[in-house]
Amino acid sequence: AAYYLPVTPSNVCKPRRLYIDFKDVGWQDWIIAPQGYLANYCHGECPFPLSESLNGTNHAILQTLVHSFDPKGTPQPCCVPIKLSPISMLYYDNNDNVVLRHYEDMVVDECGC
Amino acid sequence: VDTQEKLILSSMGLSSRPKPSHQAPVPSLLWRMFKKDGERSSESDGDPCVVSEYGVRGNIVRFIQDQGSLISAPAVHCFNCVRKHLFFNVSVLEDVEQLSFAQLEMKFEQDLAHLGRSVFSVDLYGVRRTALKGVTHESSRRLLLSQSLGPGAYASVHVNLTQLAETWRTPGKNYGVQVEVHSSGELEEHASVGKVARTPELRASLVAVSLNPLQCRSRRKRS
Repeated sequence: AAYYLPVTPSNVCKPRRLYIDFKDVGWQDWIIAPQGYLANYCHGECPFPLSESLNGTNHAILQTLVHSFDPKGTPQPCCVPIKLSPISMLYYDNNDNVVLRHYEDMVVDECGC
Repeated sequence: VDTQEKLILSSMGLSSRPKPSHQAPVPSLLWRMFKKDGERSSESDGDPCVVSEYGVRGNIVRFIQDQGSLISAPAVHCFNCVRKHLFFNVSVLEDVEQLSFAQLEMKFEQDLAHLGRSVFSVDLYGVRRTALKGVTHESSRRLLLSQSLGPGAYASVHVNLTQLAETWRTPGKNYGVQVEVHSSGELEEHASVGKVARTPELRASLVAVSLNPLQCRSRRKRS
């Protein structure tokens, strides 16, 4: 009980809003469109006990269990993307050709432990 | 940061951050496809591994610029005509990519009407081997298309070159194609075929649709 730290809902693992502007990484000269996109990221804790909403793997369930017994020896599971979606990008390549390309795993839709 | 950037650029098929020397206009078809892709991904609908505009599998569409030049050497069979060598650097496709479709698009962006009642014909040849400068042996090229362009409208010619473009991917096998524009009617005064093709009116690009199977997960449901 001494180690039990209640986690407020806002600290729980979930997708957080992140807009990536290609200008911020210096790619604006060769990416035609989009100028940026909502990429999101995963952040938050995976507390014991893992609820269903946290989409924990069996491994994560056991890791939280072990963590609850030995917090110093075993960390909590990580909050990671479990569902990602693609975007399309229009850009100039190294030969000045215009390219339309479909990229997988560019947007975080769901997170899990 | 450089290592991270190289990693993501590499996954995009780029060796380094592109530095476009001139910002070529984006073909309207590509804009339409880009906008349609955006709508499709928001609806989680459709197969992202299919380019429906061309009815083939693919997740990459390139408009490859022509890097060829006018052929100035005279030819016996080509009096009062203009010849141009078209060359498309298809080595931009990665080895892993499967070429699904390649189409040559030639646009005569000048209204041919001012050239009077004349009719133009366009002959397209696939070049089979290197010929010495100024020498054109018929055996070194093969006629792929012969098409008339009537007076009036802004003309464009589309030719499916999928098979030929696939051979171009073999190093040392890309000799490009030759275009000959002939006049088969009487030109009005001050007009010449040269005016059609010497200036940037003849624009050519190769539309290449390819599939990188490592970067395309079909969302089609299993039955």
